[in-house]
Amino acid sequence: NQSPLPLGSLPAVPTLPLLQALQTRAPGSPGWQVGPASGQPLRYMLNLYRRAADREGRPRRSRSLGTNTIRLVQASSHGGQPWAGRWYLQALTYHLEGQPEAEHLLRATVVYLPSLSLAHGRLLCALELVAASEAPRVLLSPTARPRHGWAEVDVTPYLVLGNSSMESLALRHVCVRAGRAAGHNALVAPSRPFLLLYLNDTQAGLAPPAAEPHRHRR
Amino acid sequence: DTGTLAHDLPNYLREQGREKSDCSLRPFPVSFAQLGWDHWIIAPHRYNPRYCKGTCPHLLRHDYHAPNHAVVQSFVHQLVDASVPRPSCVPYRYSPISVLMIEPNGGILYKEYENMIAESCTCR
Repeated sequence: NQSPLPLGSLPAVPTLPLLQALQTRAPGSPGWQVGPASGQPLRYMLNLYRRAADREGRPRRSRSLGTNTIRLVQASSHGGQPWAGRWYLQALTYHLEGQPEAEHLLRATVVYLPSLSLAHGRLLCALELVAASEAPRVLLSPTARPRHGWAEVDVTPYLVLGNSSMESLALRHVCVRAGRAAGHNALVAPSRPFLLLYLNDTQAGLAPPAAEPHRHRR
Repeated sequence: DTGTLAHDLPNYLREQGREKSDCSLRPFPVSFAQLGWDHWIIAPHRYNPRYCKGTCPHLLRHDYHAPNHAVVQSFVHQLVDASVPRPSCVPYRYSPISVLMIEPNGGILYKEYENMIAESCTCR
């Protein structure tokens, strides 16, 4: 029977470490632009969460994430009509600017549906890496057995070049419709592949860097 | 061997078994809906850090995992100088909490925050 706490009753900087850490990410803090995530990326992450933690939020001993932070990055498309006859071609870009310094990339995978059933036939999909314009395209093959229909492609090598990490990743989502084209869903768009960054946050749970005296970069 | 020594002192005999006011873990659930954060924190729906409260018994049983010093301090309080406080009831073990949240750019973040839930109490 707890009455909702008016936010005003909270001190400007909550003393509870978790709330303090979360407050830096709350809406209203700089950077909020887009509405809530939905659809298959949300379902994917909810399933991941339920396998990794119980209802109270305590991580399960049996979890095998291998890291304490996983970020799902959604792609932005370049617009235009992706359908050309039986082919679906969509150029996608994943923006990776502004990753917190304390989060170190361990692994990166792109998750997509290799096959979609349609009313009359199937949509078969693959991913191509778009490197520099003159370089030949690289067809990315799944690196893990599809789970719940999802396929994963390890793109870590394309994100970490030497000591630096890329600011973005460009892919092409290529699908072909197998079977008869009939009805309105002949042009159904497959769900957009999303990028998963497996990160090790060396400051997980501690006060965010901004709470510490600012150290000048050397 | 405090066990046998304790039996020699009358008021120790009275402390047999767990009292209701003994040092123990208490719930303190806070729902993210209360904070108005439930539209961007997807899971869990509430955060229960729990806390330790209660008096530390004179006989510090093994399950308190109390350091030897706490046993000594308890004796000093009881036998030598009552102005020396009894050991305090504080958390002993913690567990992390996993949070699933929506990010400003529409991404979704799973993060584990260390030492955010008290799992057991100790006296020290």
